[in-house]
Amino acid sequence: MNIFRLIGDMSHLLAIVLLLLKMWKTRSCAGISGKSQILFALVFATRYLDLFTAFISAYNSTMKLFFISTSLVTVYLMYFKFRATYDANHDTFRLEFLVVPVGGLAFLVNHNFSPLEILWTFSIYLESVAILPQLFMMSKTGEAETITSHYLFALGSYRALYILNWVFRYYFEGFFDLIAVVAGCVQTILYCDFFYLYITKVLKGKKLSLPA
Amino acid sequence: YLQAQEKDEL
Repeated sequence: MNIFRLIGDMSHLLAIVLLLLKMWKTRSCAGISGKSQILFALVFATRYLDLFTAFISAYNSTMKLFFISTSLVTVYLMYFKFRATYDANHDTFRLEFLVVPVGGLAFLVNHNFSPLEILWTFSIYLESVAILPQLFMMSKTGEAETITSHYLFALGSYRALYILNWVFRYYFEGFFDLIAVVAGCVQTILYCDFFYLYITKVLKGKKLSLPA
Repeated sequence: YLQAQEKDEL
């Protein structure tokens, strides 16, 4: 464990808490892409299958349980409890355009051809594009609530911090995982446009508005 | 075991 990965995990945790807070306080999931939340739930479900077979540490197991449970609660809130506030008309990204190519790629490019490893690889690839429905929805609505932009900033920062973690682990531990690094870079690059808008607008107290 | 150990990231 290193400081970059720890701050990254805390940033990820913060993002999820911010989203749940937003939905609970405003009793609404307006502006949130349910499709991205489904993809995140799928990412955790396929990545943490070793939750009961490989014990790494109490921290690792606790965080896995937290991510799996909160992602399911988020999907539940969006599609059941606050369904009336779900903006389906703007959340129209076709999930099959992401899941099918990612699934195929996981089959072709992985570290070893075992079910657990292929599912882990699928999860890594899927996470790198899971935010696309959310970004697509924001480009269609042309704006985002401030709390939603904080959620996205924390979510995008987590994987950017993981890149620093991989640099650290490469130089100090000789650890290197090409699949995780490439996917992590793609994931972070997808946020660049949003990061620019967040830093130039939201941090100056303005509302986040995208050039629709 | 090494494989499982390696997957120590979230």
